[in-house]
Amino acid sequence: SSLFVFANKLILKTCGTTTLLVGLGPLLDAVSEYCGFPKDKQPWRVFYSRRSFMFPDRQKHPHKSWKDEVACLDNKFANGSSYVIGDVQKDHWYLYLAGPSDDCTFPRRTVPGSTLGASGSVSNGTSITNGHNLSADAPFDDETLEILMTDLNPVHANQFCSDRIPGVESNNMSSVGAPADDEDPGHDQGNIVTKLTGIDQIYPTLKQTVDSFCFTPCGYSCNGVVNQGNYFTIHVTPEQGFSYASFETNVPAAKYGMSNADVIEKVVNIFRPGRFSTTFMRNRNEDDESDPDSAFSFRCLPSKLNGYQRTERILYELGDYSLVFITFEANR
Amino acid sequence: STDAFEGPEKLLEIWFAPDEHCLPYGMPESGLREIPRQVWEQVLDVVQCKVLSVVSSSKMDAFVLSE
Repeated sequence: SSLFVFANKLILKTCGTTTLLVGLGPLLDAVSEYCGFPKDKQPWRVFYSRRSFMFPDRQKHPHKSWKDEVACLDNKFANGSSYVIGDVQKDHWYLYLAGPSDDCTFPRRTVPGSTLGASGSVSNGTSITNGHNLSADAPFDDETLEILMTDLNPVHANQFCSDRIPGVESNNMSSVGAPADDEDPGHDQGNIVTKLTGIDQIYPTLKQTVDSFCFTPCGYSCNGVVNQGNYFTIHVTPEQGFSYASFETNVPAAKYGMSNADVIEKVVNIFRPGRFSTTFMRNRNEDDESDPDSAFSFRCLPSKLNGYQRTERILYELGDYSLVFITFEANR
Repeated sequence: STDAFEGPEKLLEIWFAPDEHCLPYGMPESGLREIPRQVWEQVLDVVQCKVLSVVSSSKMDAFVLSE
């Protein structure tokens, strides 16, 4: 599981039988107490998503069903919309979105360098714009690529079992490895796995720090901090019969001379799943409006992948975001 | 297996402003990063996760969690 905290947003991703949405109230309380965000105001954007669970009966309320999760979210946020994407008999994906409510109007702080531009007089580097909505058409860039993989190739999955990992002394630590918080050998083992599997080569030319951990007897998590302000995160459950791995990133591949197809191919080659789904979500910009097919729908994700056949492809336009959902199956 | 582990995650993303330069008035300049680690740990206790390690950059704090 992972938590990413930026000045303006947070991302919390948890697996197993964790109770993420139970923590929503305490989380919003903390934002109110320490950041002064009014409790009665709606956040600017809320996204909640998950793949269909493998063992829903073992989840704790409200995570036993999508209906209960949506009810929990609707209890906290206004204007929420929920979606089920993909074949409900196979791998499918759930998404909940909430934007600003109608009364989401409050003064904002704008500092030089803002992509939104300052309004009003500047004093000590800061201006205050009264009563402006944080509007949906604000010029900002946001994209998230997620790859959810099941039925991992056993040879590839075994790389994430602690008894298969070479000793720490016999390996050079990854040059991108993060220092550990404690003496748990899982940190060192995580660094080794990061290097041996090629996870540190997904973005080989970018400045990155990868914080990795190997669980005993198996399992792996890592957070990659890329160019200070972007992230990727990987979580692996390698046990045969219910093996699973996920990759998620907000690194804008195109900005760094890569394509999402490049990234997907690298990640899939690390795990060689029997099946996987990919979601790519991005806010739309002017280029997309003028040529939506070439700018977003077709260029962003691969139609072919060596050793796999694409089984589904779904496009959505969700407010000011576009979403592509595709699924692949291995030609085994 | 009766010990099968649920790998698929829940994913929550909350934005309080479009970017770090445009925080709501009243929020500190560091925004959500003003929240102390111990408070995040209390929130994560409710979620049933523990912090294993943290990496920080000029733009973000990244926590690897248990489970």
